[in-house]
Amino acid sequence: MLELRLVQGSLLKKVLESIKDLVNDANFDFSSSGFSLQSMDSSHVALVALLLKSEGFEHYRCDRNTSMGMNLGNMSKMLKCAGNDDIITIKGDDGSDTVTFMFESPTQDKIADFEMKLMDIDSEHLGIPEAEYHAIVKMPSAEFARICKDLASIGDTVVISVTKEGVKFSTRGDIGTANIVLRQNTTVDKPEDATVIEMNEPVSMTFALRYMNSFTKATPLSNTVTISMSPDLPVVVEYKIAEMGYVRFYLAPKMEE
Amino acid sequence: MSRQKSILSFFQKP
Repeated sequence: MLELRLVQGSLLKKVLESIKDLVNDANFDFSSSGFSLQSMDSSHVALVALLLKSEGFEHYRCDRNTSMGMNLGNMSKMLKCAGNDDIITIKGDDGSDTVTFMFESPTQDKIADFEMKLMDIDSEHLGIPEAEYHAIVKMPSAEFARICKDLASIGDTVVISVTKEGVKFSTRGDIGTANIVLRQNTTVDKPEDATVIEMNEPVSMTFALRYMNSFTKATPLSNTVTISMSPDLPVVVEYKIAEMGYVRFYLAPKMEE
Repeated sequence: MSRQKSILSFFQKP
């Protein structure tokens, strides 16, 4: 028996919108502490890790650990039928090959049930080692989205360099080059507008902008984004989901031949 | 030229 009631149903809608274009199918792993998902994109360049903790739900019941394979495109189609103010409940029964999404309007005058077929997905969890990162940049998520979008109109890859001076995003393409430098800025009215750079050692890495732009679909989930880099590891682009968990995107770097 | 690395060259299958 599985029953999860999320008053802020729009959060789940936003989570799906942020990952559905990167990952086609994924196993949702439910346990008593919450649910999680880990999946690579089809070309094995990026990996999504999602965690939503049980504390964030108004009601959370999961009698035993269970894994449900879902097509994220189909799940997104169903969740789009929920209103932004709706309460969303996920229900499942042991051994069933379907999952039910229930949408309740805030005034309880409209209640909808959508039953979705589950699928068998072969997926192995990758071991993600704990890492000390050379540099961690926390910045407004909208600013990061703007930079990725702007640079993608010039080039295909972005070089992200962190030094004492700040964080630099660079690209080059047929029409020319672009460099955007952000300096640490903590003297802002609202903490979410700050750019905070924690640097143990300078680092400079190259990534495909196509993936970075895909990650920025998570921007509505959080006012801030954290970018963690070490030379010999995939970059981690993390959007925290208030009080509940996170969506993390890992992207393998491009290396010089 | 730069080559795209795979996630699998960093994170191990169990």
